[in-house]
Amino acid sequence: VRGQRAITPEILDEIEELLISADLGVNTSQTVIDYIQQELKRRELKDYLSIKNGIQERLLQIIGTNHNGLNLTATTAVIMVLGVNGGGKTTTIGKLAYRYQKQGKKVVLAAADTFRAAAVEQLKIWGQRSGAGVIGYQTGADPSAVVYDAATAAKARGADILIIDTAGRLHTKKNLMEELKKMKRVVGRCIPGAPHETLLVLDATTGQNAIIQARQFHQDLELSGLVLTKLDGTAKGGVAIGIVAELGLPIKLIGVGEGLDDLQDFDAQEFVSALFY
Amino acid sequence: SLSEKLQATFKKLRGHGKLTEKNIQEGLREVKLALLSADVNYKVVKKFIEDVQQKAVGQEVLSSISPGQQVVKIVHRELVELMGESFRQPALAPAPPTVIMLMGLQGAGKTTAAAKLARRFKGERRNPLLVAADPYRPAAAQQLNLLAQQLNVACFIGAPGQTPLKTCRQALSQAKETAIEVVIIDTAGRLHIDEGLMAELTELKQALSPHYIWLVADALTGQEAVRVAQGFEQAVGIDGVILTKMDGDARGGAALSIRAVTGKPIKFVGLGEKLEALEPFHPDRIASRILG
Ligand SMILES: Nc1nc2c(ncn2[C@@H]2O[C@H](COP(=O)(O)OP(=O)(O)OP(=O)(O)O)[C@@H](O)[C@H]2O)c(=O)[nH]1
Ligand SMILES: Nc1nc2c(ncn2[C@@H]2O[C@H](COP(=O)(O)OP(=O)(O)OP(=O)(O)O)[C@@H](O)[C@H]2O)c(=O)[nH]1
Ligand SMILES: [Mg+2]
Ligand SMILES: [Mg+2]
Repeated sequence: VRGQRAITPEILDEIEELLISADLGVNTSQTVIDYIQQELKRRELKDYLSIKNGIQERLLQIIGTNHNGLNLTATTAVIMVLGVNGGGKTTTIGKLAYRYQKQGKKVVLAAADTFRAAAVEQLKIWGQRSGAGVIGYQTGADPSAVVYDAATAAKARGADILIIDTAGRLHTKKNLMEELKKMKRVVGRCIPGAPHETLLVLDATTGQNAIIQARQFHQDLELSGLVLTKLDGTAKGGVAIGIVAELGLPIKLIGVGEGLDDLQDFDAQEFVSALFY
Repeated sequence: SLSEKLQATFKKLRGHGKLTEKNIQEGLREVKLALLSADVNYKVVKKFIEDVQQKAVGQEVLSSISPGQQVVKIVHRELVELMGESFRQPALAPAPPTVIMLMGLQGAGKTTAAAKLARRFKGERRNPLLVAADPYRPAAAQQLNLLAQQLNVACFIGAPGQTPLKTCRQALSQAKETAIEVVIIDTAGRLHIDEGLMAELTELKQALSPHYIWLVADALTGQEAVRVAQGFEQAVGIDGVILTKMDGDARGGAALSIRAVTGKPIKFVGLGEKLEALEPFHPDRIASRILG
């Protein structure tokens, strides 16, 4: 969609291709196209550039601009991180731990993925890299027991922040979602008000299934926000727009690489502009 | 479901003459929407709809089934045909070991797939060796080693920080000295746009001459499946695909996208986190799933 071209009928096809290719999905793309069509009828748009700006404005309206800030005012603030397999939960926790340790905060990590091979070892290495302490047991331990012990230890040590790593799981597995609910209840009993943040990690390469994931995780666990990872690839993560529109959840953070520093606050304007690159 | 939608769309066609470009327009639009919402790539959908239109137009409207069902049948058949041949067991190399290299994006399921393949080969009485060639991800070698221990199969781990090339060379010479028939190389996840890491794969290919190089791809992948597959195909070359996480409710349109753009077969499907959750690929099953 380049600069000063005049408007042609093919334009709507081109817009559709652009939006669908960015994973916005059929429904969200259609609302944008309807809007552009209506603006064209009212002769509000005179060229390509104004259409592009019109799309960006519409998308910004849909997702809003108030996304940031984790709620970390509690004495021991608790962040619980969940999501389907391989999305980047453990790595995101390593990056978050590093961010807060650099701010002079004391961070403890709960290695509550007691299922997957070497999950605890993986988080322990992130603990070493970030300077955060890690509470974890062997594979097969009860994840709620890990959560409970980690919360107790975090309070005893005067930690500012406790971040809970959970095993990846598909939202369709009822017993695994029940396991997460139990972990959430357990940490709440140990630290009133916890978890203060319940973050769903979404891989930006995921297609429309991300909406179904978000709905199910939100219904079962009441999310406080989303993290969109792997935006350093070519995927635009456009499916997040429909999720925000439907569930009203803020996108708190984005992952842009595999290193400690590769974590950024979500910027709605940048996100929407990037759809056009 | 799509067939229900098409039934409704084509109600008025029943018992009339032929399927024409005009009277199947609405139905084809429904098919397009179904495929897009199943994450099939936009351009792949466009070409597919054109092909279906060519096959459908001019056909007599059958009296035995509804026109909607007729179009669904055509679409389903075209999808199955596009998804390619049904499963063929990968042939082993004439001189052992057969070398299989796995590659793909971060988190796609490569390490788990490597172990699942080892389990399958062991079950066929082919002695496998797993090779932990990911020196970057924290505890990657441990992850593969633990899975190998669960299966009681051999796993080669290089010295910490050693290059994948060195690790693979050592593993291969060890395999040749022992009764290893299949070597399965687990590589680090990487972006198709990371030139350095794609060059690493090319280097491994040139040095080891794997008999099979398989792309491990997540069934939940959206529109980007095409770019990813093309990236790996152009840089390294793909012999086959393993589609993981098919035990969820993702429609799996990425399978169609990858197949359409690379022409390579999907060999296996991952259906869970347990090591037994690997099955040969069935084109007709995924066609039904994508259509929804
Ligand atoms: N390029 C890129 N890779 C990432 C990003 N975040 C995570 N990864 C990589 O994605 C892969 C999976 O990350 P993990 O942190 O293990 O994901 P997970 O959700 O904890 O996985 P499970 O616990 O197995 O469900 C690793 O190779 C990470 O390095 C990101 O923002 N960009
Ligand atoms: N539900 C389900 N989960 C799977 C499947 N295959 C792999 N996983 C899970 O997906 C996550 C990532 O798997 P890995 O094998 O670590 O992925 P990887 O491609 O090796 O990741 P990197 O090495 O970081 O690129 C883990 O939680 C696995 O248990 C599958 O078929 N179904
Ligand atoms: Mg993890
Ligand atoms: Mg791996």
